[in-house]
Parts: sequence; structure tokens; C-alpha cells
Amino acid sequence: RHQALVKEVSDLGETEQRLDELITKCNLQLKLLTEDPQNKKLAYVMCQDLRNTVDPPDQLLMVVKAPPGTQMQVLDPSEGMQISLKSPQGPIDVFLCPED
Amino acid sequence: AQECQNLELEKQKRMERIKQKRAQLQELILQQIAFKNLVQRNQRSEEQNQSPPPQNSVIQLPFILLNTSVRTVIDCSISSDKCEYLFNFDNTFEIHDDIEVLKRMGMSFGLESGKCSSENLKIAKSLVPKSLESYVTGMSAGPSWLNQDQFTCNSEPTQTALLT
Amino acid sequence: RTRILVSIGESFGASEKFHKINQMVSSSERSLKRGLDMSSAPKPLKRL
Repeated sequence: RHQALVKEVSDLGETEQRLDELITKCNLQLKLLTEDPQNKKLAYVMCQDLRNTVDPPDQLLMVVKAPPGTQMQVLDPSEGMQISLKSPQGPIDVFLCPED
Repeated sequence: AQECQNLELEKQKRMERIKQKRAQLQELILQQIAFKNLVQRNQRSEEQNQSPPPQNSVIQLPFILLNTSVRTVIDCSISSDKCEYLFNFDNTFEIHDDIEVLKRMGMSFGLESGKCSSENLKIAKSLVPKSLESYVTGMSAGPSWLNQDQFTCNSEPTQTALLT
Repeated sequence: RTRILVSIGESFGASEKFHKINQMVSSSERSLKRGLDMSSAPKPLKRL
């Protein structure tokens, strides 16, 4: 039983290491993908796309575009329904999606 | 007996970490598929229309989406440099980030919930590197694959048993 | 534990935290409704 356990733990160690390599590789791939200028230009959604993702569709949709490092703070609702945004570098853009 | 007990403990810890790392890898693969799918969709649409959509009608990634009832009253204060906002709501709201929106738009072919058709599975696999294809196949079988006992992954070039 | 802080502005970062926020807000809706039964007036909210 001891030998079997040693083998299993060693296999699991290999597995974990393999997963770490894949996660590192995927993070790098995603970074390269999202920073590629051509992809950046084509990485957008339309207001209608957003409206199709909420149920019911006739809701108020607010889109927040913030610089990296912006802190969003959501209060515990027992103290009030409050959201604050604070950007360390540059203005934050907030806009509403039109109904139609 | 003591050593066996320690090994058993170590084995449980490793299996728990592997499960979390597989979930993390699954999320990264979904993000990669969703992002590429979105870019390809927009590229096809711009080629069909022979022009990009009006700038004021598109929302570039990254963004955050907040939705609430149309009857919600929102009290909004903004600092003069637009670096600080304070929103007070009199009703509940929901907040989603861009990847969540892309999934809801179907950009990840329903892989996150195991509802991916065989046709879409082919497309999804074409959007990831070869070494990840078997993960995408595993994901299409549904969230249970995370708990699957036996899972193998095509690694370059050998086949290694990932979990026993 | 009276608030949740999320760093935004980068792609694909904080889905998990938003799930938590949405759960916190929607669960408050139920407790808010229960609260209204005791007709406790909602507290005035602070301004910026």
C-alpha cells in the first residue's frame, strides 16, 4: 500500500506540474491575444449584444469603461445600495445603452 | 502506517489543488475561445458591410456592465476630473464583466455548461492550440469532467495520464 | 466585511468577485422585503 501511495502521489505531482505549465502558457497566450493591435480593434460588442444578454431585456444598462487599476467598491446592501468608482490614472467613462 | 497516513493526506491535498487548477485552466481556455470568436465575428461582419460600425455604437473591451430595473432611481455624483463616481440605487442591480457578457452572448459555444454541439465543438477546438484540444473535448462533456477520475491530456508529443 | 472591492479596467479579471457581489445584492433584496414587512424606513444614503 505504501509503494502504491508513493507512486500515486508522484503521478499527481507530475499532473499538477503539467497543469501549472498549461496555465502559464494560457495566460501568456491570452495576454498576447488581447494586446494584439488588430485584435484590440475588433474586440467590441454592440449595445444590442448587451441587451440580448439580460433578462428581462427592457432593463437599464450602464456600461463602465475604466482605466487599469480602477477600484470599484460595492457597499454591503444592509448599509445601502451603493457603488463607488475611483481611478488612479485617467477619467472613467460611464454611459447608458439606449433602449432601442 | 504513519507514513501511509501522511501520503494519503498529501494525495488528497494534491487532488484538491489539481481540481482547482483544472477549473482555472478551463476558465482561461473559455476566455481564449470567447475572445477569438468575438474578433472573428466582428471581422466577418465588417467584411460583409465593407466598413466598421459607427464608433459611437460599439463598446470596446474591457468594460463592466451594470443592469437594473428601468424603475430604479440612481443618484450619481461625479468628481470634476471624472476619476471618482458614486452611485446610490434605490433598487437591486447586477454587475458583470466582459467575459461573462461574452459567455452569455454564446461566444464560448456553451462549453462552460456542457451544452456545446458537435459542430461548435469542432470550431472551438480550432480556436485553441493542439495541446489544449483534449481539454476542450473534456469540457464539452459538461462540468463533471472537472471531477472525472481518469483524464488524459495530449501533451507534446507524449500522452500523459493527468489524473488517476 | 461591509464592502467588496474589485479592481477593474483589465480584460478578463474578476468574474468571481462579480458573482459574489450579485449574490450579496440579490440576497439583500429578500431580506429588504422582509425588512419592509417591519416597515423600517431605508437609511438615508451618504453623498460624495
